[in-house]
Amino acid sequence: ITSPSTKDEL
Amino acid sequence: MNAFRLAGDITHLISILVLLLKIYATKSCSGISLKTQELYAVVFLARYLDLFTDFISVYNSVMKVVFILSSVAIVWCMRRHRAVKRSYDKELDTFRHYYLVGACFVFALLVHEKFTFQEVFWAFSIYLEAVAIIPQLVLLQRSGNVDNLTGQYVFFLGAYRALYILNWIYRYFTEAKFSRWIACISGLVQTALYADFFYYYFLSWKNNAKLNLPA
Repeated sequence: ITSPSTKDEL
Repeated sequence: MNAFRLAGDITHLISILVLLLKIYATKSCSGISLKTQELYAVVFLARYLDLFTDFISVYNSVMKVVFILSSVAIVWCMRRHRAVKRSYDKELDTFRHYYLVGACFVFALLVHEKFTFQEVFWAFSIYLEAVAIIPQLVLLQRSGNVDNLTGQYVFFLGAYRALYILNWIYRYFTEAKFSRWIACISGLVQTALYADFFYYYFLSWKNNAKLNLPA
């Protein structure tokens, strides 16, 4: 799972 | 992933394809600012440092590679390709873009989400992207008339971040813990910079006239 701080946008 | 963000990414990709089409089809980069292209290459290299560390999705990784490779290829082409570099408006593209890089980096050292190498470079890339279009807009003002492909390139480039703003509004209302204030504020500044270009672009489209920006 991606931590909330991970940038999932380009 | 929501429709606004997907539309934004596709619009961004279209802007890059239009620019590549212009350069390869006309073998010319007249009206294109090399400095803006260099700034975009720095933006993507600084932002996608997590390319090999955080895997989000195949789509995310593929698009990151496409944006990095295309922006570097465009800079390389404008600097090295004999025919293309001859058409570069060197004497018009004189904006001091190094100041933009320095100012954004200092600002990222001051304002970021976390003081880590990756987060500071991410904030730097967000700020730099907001102002990266300035040399291009200055070049368009100086060169007056804008050829169709260049106009479409700048239009799609501006439209993509406007779609991202809709994406952030949507995510704010649908996701409990969504807070992307650095990107939101920079995105608003970035889109505002295009405001007068959008105005003249709309006028030229409405009057079916050539796009020319007042000097």
